[in-house]
Amino acid sequence: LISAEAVSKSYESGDLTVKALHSVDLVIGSGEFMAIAGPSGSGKSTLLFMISGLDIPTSGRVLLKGKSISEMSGRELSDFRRDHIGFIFQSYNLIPVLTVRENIEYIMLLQGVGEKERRDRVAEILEDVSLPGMENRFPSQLSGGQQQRVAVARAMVSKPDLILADEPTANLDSYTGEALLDMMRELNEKRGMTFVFSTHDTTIMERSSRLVLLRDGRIVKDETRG
Amino acid sequence: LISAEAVSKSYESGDLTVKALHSVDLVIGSGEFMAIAGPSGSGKSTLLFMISGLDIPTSGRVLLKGKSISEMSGRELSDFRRDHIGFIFQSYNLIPVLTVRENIEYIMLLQGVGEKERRDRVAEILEDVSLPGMENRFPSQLSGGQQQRVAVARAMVSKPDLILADEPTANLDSYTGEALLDMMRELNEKRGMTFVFSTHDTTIMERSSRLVLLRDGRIVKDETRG
Ligand SMILES: Nc1ncnc2c1ncn2[C@@H]1O[C@H](COP(=O)(O)OP(=O)(O)OP(=O)(O)O)[C@@H](O)[C@H]1O
Ligand SMILES: Nc1ncnc2c1ncn2[C@@H]1O[C@H](COP(=O)(O)OP(=O)(O)OP(=O)(O)O)[C@@H](O)[C@H]1O
Ligand SMILES: [Mg+2]
Ligand SMILES: [Mg+2]
Repeated sequence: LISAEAVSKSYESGDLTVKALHSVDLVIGSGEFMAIAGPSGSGKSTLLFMISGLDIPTSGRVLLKGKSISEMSGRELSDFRRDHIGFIFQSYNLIPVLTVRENIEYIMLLQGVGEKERRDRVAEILEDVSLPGMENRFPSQLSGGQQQRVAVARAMVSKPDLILADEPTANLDSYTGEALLDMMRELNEKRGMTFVFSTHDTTIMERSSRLVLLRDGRIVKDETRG
Repeated sequence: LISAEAVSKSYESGDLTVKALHSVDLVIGSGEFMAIAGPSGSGKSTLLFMISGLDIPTSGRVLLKGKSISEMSGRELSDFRRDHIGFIFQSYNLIPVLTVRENIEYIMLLQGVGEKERRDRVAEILEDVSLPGMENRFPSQLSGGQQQRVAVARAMVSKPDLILADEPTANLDSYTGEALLDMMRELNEKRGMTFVFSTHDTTIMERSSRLVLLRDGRIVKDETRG
């Protein structure tokens, strides 16, 4: 589905050069439920930005369904992301001037989904993340964990093949976090939706069928379990 | 040190009214190491905003060292906060256009601390949060957990009597999070610095000498242990 081949990433700005990833190889198959763990600063967010095409490697390449991202036009890449990938940012990236409903339905608008169906799917996804009735609030009127769940809802509502989630339960209590994990596992098992998330939560790591460990920008362990 | 008496807080905007806290009583003594836990949306951030004076109760009152906040002038309150309270926000609130050093030393500038001493204390606090040498980076050049630690450093560097921390380890792996907790415990035991933090992390809850549980804006448990 997605593969990274010898991907390295350095951030450069003025005289600051930071090597965030060193020659990372990773193949993500359809239907996986993979956790990426590692210390703060080890490269988890950077790796997610590379495999989503939201940022470009310094060297190496990323293939989406066999095609190298660097060979895609900007249009082709953004269409691919819109139709196949849902991204949940570590800092949510909700649009402050849009309501919860508008934030969530944004991508369905781009896909040309009709108004009645958008309304119904927003209501349904809000139920799934335990935020019923929050459609008309603005992000600033939500708690941190509620904002996080709206970011999750936004990524899920367009039913993408792949969800890339950057620490999706960081601001959730264990009960709410596990409910979210259950929902994701169910979509994975019943609909074959692929999940790749970075996490610090050992509960999530234990419930993933594959665990990748990063340290200082390198994969030090890649373990598939039952 | 700080006490909340029958504090209630409702957020109102247009036709939306949200009761975030219902008649909360809480007395925080000097030298405590208190964790506030509870589900996402239960009122943790709101409670921290009330006891820091960063926001005003709808009813009830908050006393700082015996004096009601409502009887203080705006100047008196902000001076008190500057000199006695360090606040770590759930979303860090780092200033994007300032470097890590400038973000951290801001409050020392307000306090009139000299340049050499500011430099030294910034270097020292960055060591304490395991971010040595990061002085000249901008917040956007840091990982999520690194930004969180800069927010922690900023609150700590002015050596306040009281630290109020809103989920200070949410974006940290367990190792980095525990190192932070060790540092806070040491300041608490050796310098008598008071810590009140909201958290979802059971490790932190277990290592606190007092645990307050919130549910739907009410305190449902307030337990002091050894
Ligand atoms: N500005 C606001 N306007 C309206 N409602 C708000 C506002 N801020 C918070 N709320 C609501 O008040 C309640 C308590 O919010 P608070 O941020 O204190 O929760 P929390 O316990 O910190 O949650 P989390 O663990 O998710 O950070 C929630 O129901 C939230 O939606
Ligand atoms: N824009 C940037 N400019 C310079 N360095 C950066 C930039 N973004 C990230 N870095 C650095 O790259 C490294 C990896 O960052 P990344 O955000 O991928 O870590 P992470 O594993 O997601 O950490 P966390 O668990 O704290 O979120 C870190 O050392 C970080 O400081
Ligand atoms: Mg990250
Ligand atoms: Mg909160």
